[in-house]
Amino acid sequence: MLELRLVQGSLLKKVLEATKDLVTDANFDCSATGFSLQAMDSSHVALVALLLRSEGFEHYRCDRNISMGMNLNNMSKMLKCAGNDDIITIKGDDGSDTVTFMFESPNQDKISDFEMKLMDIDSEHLGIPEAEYHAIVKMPSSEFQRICKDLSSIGDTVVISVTKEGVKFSTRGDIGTANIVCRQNKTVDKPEEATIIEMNEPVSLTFALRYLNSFTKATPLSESVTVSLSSELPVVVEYKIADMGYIRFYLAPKIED
Amino acid sequence: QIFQSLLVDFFNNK
Repeated sequence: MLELRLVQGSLLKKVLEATKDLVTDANFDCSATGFSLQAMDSSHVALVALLLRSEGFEHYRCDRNISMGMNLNNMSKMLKCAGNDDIITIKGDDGSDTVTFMFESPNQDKISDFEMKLMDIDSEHLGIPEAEYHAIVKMPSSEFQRICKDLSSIGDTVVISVTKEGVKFSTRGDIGTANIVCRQNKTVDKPEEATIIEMNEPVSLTFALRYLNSFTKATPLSESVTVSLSSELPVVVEYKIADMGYIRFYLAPKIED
Repeated sequence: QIFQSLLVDFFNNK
């Protein structure tokens, strides 16, 4: 028996919008810790890891660990039927091949339930080691989104370099080149508007902009984004989900042969 | 020449 009641149902709607273009089918895992997902894109270059901690739900019942395979496009279709202010409850039974999403309007005058078919997904689960990163950049998520979008009109790949000068995003394409440098800036009115660069060593890595642009679909989930870089590791682009957990995207770098 | 690496080059299958 599984019953998860999420008062801020819009969070789940936003999570689906952030993931459904990157991953087609995924297993949602439910345990005492929370509601989580780990899935790779079809080319095995990018990975999304989601955690919504059990404490963030108003009611969280998960009698035993359960994995539910869902088509994210179909799940998104169902969640789009929930209002932004609706409370969403996810219900499942052991051995059932369906999951139910119940939507309640804030004043309880409309209650809907949508039952979706589950699927068997033979997914690969990757072990992601804890890592020390050479550089961690925290910046407004809207700024990161803007940079990725702007650069992708010039080139296909971006070189992200962190030095003591700041973080530089560079691209080149048929029409020319572009460089955007963001310097540390802590003197802002609100902490989420700050750009904070923690650097242990300079690092420079190349990534496909197509994937970074896809990650920025998570921008509505958080005012700030953290980009963690190490020369031997995939980049981690993390959006914290207030009081609940996170959505993290990993992207393997392009490497010179 | 620049190649796209794969996640399994860095992370292990569990």
